[in-house]
Amino acid sequence: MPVFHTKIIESILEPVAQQVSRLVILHEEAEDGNAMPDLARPVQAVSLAVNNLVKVGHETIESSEDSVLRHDMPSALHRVETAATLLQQASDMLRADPFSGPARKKLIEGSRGILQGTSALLLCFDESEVRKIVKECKKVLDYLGVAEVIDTMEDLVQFLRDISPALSRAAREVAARAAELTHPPHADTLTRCLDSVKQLAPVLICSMKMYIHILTEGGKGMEEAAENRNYLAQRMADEIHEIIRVLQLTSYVEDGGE
Amino acid sequence: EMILEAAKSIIAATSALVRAASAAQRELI
Repeated sequence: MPVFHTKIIESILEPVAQQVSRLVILHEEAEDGNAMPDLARPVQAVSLAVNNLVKVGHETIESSEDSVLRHDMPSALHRVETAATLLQQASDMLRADPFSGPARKKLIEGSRGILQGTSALLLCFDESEVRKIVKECKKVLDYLGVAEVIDTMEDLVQFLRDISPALSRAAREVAARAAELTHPPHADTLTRCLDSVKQLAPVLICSMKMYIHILTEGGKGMEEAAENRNYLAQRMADEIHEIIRVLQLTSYVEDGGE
Repeated sequence: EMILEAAKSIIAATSALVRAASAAQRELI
């Protein structure tokens, strides 16, 4: 049984994955099999749904700026279309011979193909959604990279104006993603890292303010203040790098899990 | 997202097809 890494993909694919497995078992146990009913109508319904998916899929490809999605999605769509053709052929063969063994094989192959093609399509779409979240996280990393060169209050105000919305967006999207994952250790890591980032953010701003204050007043401890600020910025960056790593895991095995 | 809805429809249709195909086999076992 395949394991789906997000709740939405699991909710879409899990029921039919079980049914296809059951169909294979029934087919094997029935050996020569009973006469198949006329499957023209359900096959026609699948074909219509496939046509719609292909249409929507191509619209998604056309409107997406994600080059990986634009490259990967057509083959997933093609897989679904090929599977629908197999189902159509199975239906035609079964109408001529309701006991046809090759037709049953095509039926199983087509059903599996629909499941695998749709799974590939959803995975492709999901990975694209993940890349959007990673992009938001990288924006925060870019802003953190300039923390070291902020040496006036005006620049700090601008820094805050830039990083705050980026951080809020990234935090919102990472939290939503964590809630979507089916593997608790991945979700927990995202939540834990996100909490650290949220706690570190105001401390970093304080350390930047402190550094500017010492610099302006010409007092002692400038080096320590800079070190403290850099340490905090680096810790935040490390947490965000870990978030990015976990966001990109789409199976448990990749993380050394079971 | 429209693609998720389209995927749901295709899976629902496939599910109905598999159920119809399974029913005939189940009678035999």
